Amino acid sequence: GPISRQPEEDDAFVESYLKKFYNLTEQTGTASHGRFSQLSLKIAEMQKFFGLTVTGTMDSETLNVMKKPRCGVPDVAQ
Amino acid sequence: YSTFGEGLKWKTNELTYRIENYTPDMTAAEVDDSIEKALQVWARVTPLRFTRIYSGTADIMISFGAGSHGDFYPFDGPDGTLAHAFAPSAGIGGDAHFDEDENFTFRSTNGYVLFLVAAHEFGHSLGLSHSSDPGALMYPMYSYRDPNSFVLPKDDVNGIQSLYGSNTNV
Repeated sequence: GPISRQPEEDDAFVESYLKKFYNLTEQTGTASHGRFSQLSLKIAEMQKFFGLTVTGTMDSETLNVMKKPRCGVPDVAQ
Repeated sequence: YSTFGEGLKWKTNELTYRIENYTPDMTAAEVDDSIEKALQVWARVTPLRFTRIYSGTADIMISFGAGSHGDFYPFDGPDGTLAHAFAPSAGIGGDAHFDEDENFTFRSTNGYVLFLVAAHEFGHSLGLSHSSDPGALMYPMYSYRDPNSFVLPKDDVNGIQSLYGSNTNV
C-alpha cells in the first residue's frame, strides 16, 4: 500500500509552528545534536505555556494543541 | 497576562481606527459593529477612547487579506492562524490584519466570530502579549464565547489596567 507521508508533514508543521511562535531559529553550523536540543527546548517551552506535560518531545496532545486555530502573534518575545 | 517588552503602550488615551476594507463573509454593517464592540471591550475598563476615521492613517489600521498581504507575516490559508496585530508604535504598530481565508461570522458558531478575534487582536494593538491563562481573552487559541454576554475576563482587565489604569467614568 501507499506509504504515509503524515509523520514527515507533521515534522515540517511542528518546525514551522515553533519558528513562528517560539522563535526557533535555523541551524547555524552547530552539531546536529545542538539543533535537536533547541527543538526539544522549544517544544518544552510551548508545552509549559499551554499547561501540557513538559517532556520536550512531541506527542499527540502537543500536536493537537498546535493544530488548533489561533492568533498569529508569537507567544514569546522575538 | 503579559505585556510587550517594558510596558510598551500608547502615549495617548485618544486613539483612532480605520477599517480599510471588508470581508465578503459578513455585511459591512456587521463588520463595523463587530469592530466597534471589540474596541469597546477595552474602552469599558480603561481611559482609552476610540474614534473612527475614514481616510488617512489611523493609529489602528484594520484590514482583511489572504496569504502575503503586505507585511512579512503571510497568512496560511483556512484555519491555523486567524489574524495578527502589532504592538503600539508608529507606522504598522497597532494595526490588525485578519486572514481573509477564514470564514468570519457575526454571531454564528459556524465560523470564527469576528468580534472575538478582533477583541483579542486589539489587545495586542494596545500592548498586551499572550496570556497563559486559558480563560483569558489574550490566550492565543480561539474559543467560542457568546458575544451577547461577553465580559472581559479578570486576567485581561488586570493586564490592560496595568498599562493604562482604570476607567474613571464608571
